[in-house]
Amino acid sequence: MPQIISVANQKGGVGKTTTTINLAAGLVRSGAKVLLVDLDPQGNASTGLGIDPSDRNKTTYDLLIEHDPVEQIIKPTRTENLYICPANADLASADIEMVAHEKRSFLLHDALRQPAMQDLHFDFVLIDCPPSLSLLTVNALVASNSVLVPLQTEFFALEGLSQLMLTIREVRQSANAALRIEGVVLTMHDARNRLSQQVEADARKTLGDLVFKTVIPRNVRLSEAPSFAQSVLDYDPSSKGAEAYWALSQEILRRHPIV
Amino acid sequence: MPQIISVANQKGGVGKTTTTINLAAGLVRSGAKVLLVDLDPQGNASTGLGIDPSDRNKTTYDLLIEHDPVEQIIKPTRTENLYICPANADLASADIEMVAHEKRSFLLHDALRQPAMQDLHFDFVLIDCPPSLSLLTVNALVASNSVLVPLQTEFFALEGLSQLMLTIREVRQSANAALRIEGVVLTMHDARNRLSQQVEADARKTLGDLVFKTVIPRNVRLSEAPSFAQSVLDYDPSSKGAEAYWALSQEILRRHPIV
Ligand SMILES: Nc1ncnc2c1ncn2[C@@H]1O[C@H](COP(=O)(O)OP(=O)(O)OP(=O)(O)O)[C@@H](O)[C@H]1O
Ligand SMILES: Nc1ncnc2c1ncn2[C@@H]1O[C@H](COP(=O)(O)OP(=O)(O)OP(=O)(O)O)[C@@H](O)[C@H]1O
Ligand SMILES: [Mg+2]
Ligand SMILES: [Mg+2]
Repeated sequence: MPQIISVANQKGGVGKTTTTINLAAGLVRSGAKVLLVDLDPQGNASTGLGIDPSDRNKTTYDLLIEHDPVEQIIKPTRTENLYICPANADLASADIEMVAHEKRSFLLHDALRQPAMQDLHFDFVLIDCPPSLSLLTVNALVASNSVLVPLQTEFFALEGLSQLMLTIREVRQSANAALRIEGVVLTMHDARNRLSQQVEADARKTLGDLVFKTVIPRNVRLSEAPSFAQSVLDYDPSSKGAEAYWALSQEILRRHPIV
Repeated sequence: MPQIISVANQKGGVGKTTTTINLAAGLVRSGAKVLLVDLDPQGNASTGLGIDPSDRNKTTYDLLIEHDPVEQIIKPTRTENLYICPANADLASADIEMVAHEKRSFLLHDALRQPAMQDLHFDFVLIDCPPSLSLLTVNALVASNSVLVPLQTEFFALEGLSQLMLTIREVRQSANAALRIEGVVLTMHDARNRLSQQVEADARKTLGDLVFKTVIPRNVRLSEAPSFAQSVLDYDPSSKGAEAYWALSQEILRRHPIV
């Protein structure tokens, strides 16, 4: 059974997609086999990994709503051992369509536990969540072993954290008792900026060990890489952004060694 | 009747809230009376304008779902002539609760056209939308005369634009024939950065005059201001961020002079 990790935060633009893509790249470089599930109707993770919009006739929508077999939806990416379940705007209607479904919170949970998934031998499944606490994100939390929370070191970012923690607790009580917090990773950090330093200090004070040691700096190479459909590890391996996501992947692997 | 403008883009973290707060501040400094409707369950606009979380017993949720009178929900802010309809996490359930309502797309439209609104003599209503194309954002588009789209000059930001334009067209055809695009404002622009320059060039080529002349630069004073519950115009009037949002408000006022 792979370790299933949701990358979630309802605050927009905090680095969820960037973290999912580059953490996945770090894990596969260390010998893991990884599935990235794009659960955002924007489909940014699919684009960032080079899946052309015309090449997404089967998406996460089909996995959730049409119950298509997972091996018909999963695609290889240009990075060896990194596979993706792509997304496009079809997924936007899934939220409303799932409301009427009696197992609405468990659709992704069940889809990722089809017998065929065992044969694919993934070590990790990373789920890139949309910027909301809608049914799509709830599905991700119910399906996961743990949640990784990117936290931008900006003022508005801290505000949403308590709401997210509340939702995680609700999911743990109602649908997934084993759901843990993998950790909080500080993103777009600018060590010279007073506000960034203050948010980092606040986060470490209130969240303690939940905060990863690795801090992701603001680094332009991270925002350039997806326009070349590459992870930053492939695009510019010596950049500060690549080094940081490599370090984050090693922190994760120390907790969840590849067997 | 006030000019009702939605500030919308389903891409997260592109500067919707920052634009709504600071454009509103520029408009009131020019003599307008403005209502800001916080339509995001995160409540960032409410926090950025100093409405304490404990002071939000009546919110936009009550306007939409409980049909409370608008004058019971609207609050003054520390900025003279700037009023707010605050939001909190209650609004997150509105999306699901509205699905069953027969006039689900028109709830905000009707709420902003109550007779009491005439007596309040607002010149502008600005609606801060959440990062999704859910029923909340559809309600904003149906209620509005026009849509202002903040566009971050980053790679992922351009990708979502066609989806947003599609949704605007659908709303125009099905519910609000008069809905226009007020314009696209480039945000967090870094003139030294190649990607930023490229995205600006692409945006002006494909969108032409829809793109405002004013470009909002990346400016740390913009991210600091909300932590002091101030607009950037009050926090640091001589900053590049304040100058840019002042210029944007003047572009808007040239099109919609205060009568
Ligand atoms: N550490 C970083 N340094 C510089 N730019 C970054 C960094 N992390 C992310 N970015 C850029 O910031 C923008 C937002 O990041 P990203 O899209 O990953 O956030 P998100 O949380 O997935 O957004 P959404 O809420 O829309 O899903 C993107 O343009 C991305 O390239
Ligand atoms: N021009 C700018 N320069 C520097 N920082 C900015 C600028 N505009 C916005 N910010 C900061 O970037 C972050 C994202 O901006 P903001 O919250 O306004 O975006 P949003 O689109 O409203 O996000 P969401 O999708 O979560 O609603 C905030 O921390 C904000 O303070
Ligand atoms: Mg994303
Ligand atoms: Mg916002």
